[in-house]
Amino acid sequence: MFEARLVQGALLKKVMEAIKELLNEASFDCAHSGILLQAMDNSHVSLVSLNLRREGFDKYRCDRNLVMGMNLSSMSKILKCASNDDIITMKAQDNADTVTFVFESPKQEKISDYEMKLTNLDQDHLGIPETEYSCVIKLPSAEFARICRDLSQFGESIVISCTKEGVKFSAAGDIGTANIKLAQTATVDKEEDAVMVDMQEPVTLTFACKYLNMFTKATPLSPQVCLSMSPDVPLVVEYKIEDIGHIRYYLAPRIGD
Amino acid sequence: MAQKTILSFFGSL
Repeated sequence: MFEARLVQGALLKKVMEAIKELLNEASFDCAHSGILLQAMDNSHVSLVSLNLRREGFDKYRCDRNLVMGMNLSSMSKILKCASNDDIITMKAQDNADTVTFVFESPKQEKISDYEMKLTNLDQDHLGIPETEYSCVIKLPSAEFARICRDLSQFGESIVISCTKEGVKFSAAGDIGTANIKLAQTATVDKEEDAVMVDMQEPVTLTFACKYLNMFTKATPLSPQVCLSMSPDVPLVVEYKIEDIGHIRYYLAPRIGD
Repeated sequence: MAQKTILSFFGSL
């Protein structure tokens, strides 16, 4: 028996918005410690890694490990039926071929349940090496979304360049060039407004706008985003999901001329 | 520029 009840059901709705453009389907690996999801986009350029710890749920029960392959467009249709203030429960029997979503309104006057067929996805898991990144940049998530959106008008790629002075995002194309420089903030009233750069060595990498823009669909999950870069390895874009977990996107760089 | 794939960095478990 698997059952996970999330009082802040809106978080699950936001998680779905954050992955559904990138992934058509994904396996939710449910275990005693929580729910994990790891999946690549169709082109195998990016990888999504979602972690929802059991402690973040109001109620969590997982008697035996369960892999639930879900069609995300179907799951998204179902989660759209939940109100933002609904409590959401996901449950499944052991070895079941369906999962049930239960939505409870805060005062319990409306309770809906939706049963969805599971699919057998047989997805490979990738080993993500533990890496000490050369540059770790924290910035407001809305600022990052804005930068990706603005620079996408200029070209298909964004160059992210991190030095001790700060971080520079650049794009170039037919209409011209664009550069956005963010300096590390000295003092801020709210921590979520801060730009922080932790640099061991300067790094410059180039990434496809298309994917960065898809990652920014996670913006409503967290006021801050963390970018981690090292030379010639995938970028990590991480959004914390309150005290329940995180979503990390890994994006392979574009290399060469 | 050539787009690398994630598989060229992370191997299957």
